[in-house]
Amino acid sequence: DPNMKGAAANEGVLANFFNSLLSKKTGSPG
Amino acid sequence: MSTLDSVDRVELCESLLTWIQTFGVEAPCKTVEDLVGGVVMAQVLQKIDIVYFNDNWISRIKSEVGDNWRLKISNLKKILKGILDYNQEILGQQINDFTLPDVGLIGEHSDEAELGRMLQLILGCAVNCEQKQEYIQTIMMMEESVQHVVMTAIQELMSKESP
Repeated sequence: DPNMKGAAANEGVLANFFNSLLSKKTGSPG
Repeated sequence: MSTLDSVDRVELCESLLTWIQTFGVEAPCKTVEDLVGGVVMAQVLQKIDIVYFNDNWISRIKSEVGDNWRLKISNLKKILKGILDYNQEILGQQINDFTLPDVGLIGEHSDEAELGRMLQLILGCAVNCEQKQEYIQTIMMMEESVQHVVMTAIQELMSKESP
C-alpha cells in the first residue's frame, strides 16, 4: 500500500530529525 | 526545505499553540487571545530556564493586561528582548536574517502570523536549552502533523543561526 509506505517514510523522517536534534551538542558556551 | 510562507505561518501559530499547551503553565493558553498578552510566553520561558528567566525577570511582565494593547506590547517587547539575549548569552548563538516578530501587530491586532514567529523563537530556546531532551521528547509524542510543522520551524531557525 503506497499510503502506508508514505506514512512510514514520513514517520522515519520525523524520528530522524528529532533524534539528530537530541544528539546535537547544546550550543551553550558553559 | 522551503521557508514558511504567510499561509503556513498561521498553521505554524496553531501548531505551536498546541505545543505551548504541553508546558502546563498556570495562565490559560487555549486560544491566540490567551497568548497575545505575553504572560503565557513568559511562564513558558521560565519553565525552559528558571535561572535566566527568573522571578525578577518575570516580575517585569504585567499579568493583568486586559484589553490594553499598550501593556501587551510592552510585555511582548520585554519577552522578545529576553529571547534574543538568551540566545546570545546562554545558547551562544545569534539569529541572523530571521524576520523578528512585529510585537505591535501581535499586541494590537492579535496577528497570528507574527505570533507564530514569536512562538517559533521560543521553540528555538526549548530545543537548544539544557533540558532540551525533555522538550524534544514531548514534541515526538505529539500528532504527526504538528511534528511536521515544528520540524519545519526548527529547520528554518537553524538555517539562520550562527555561533
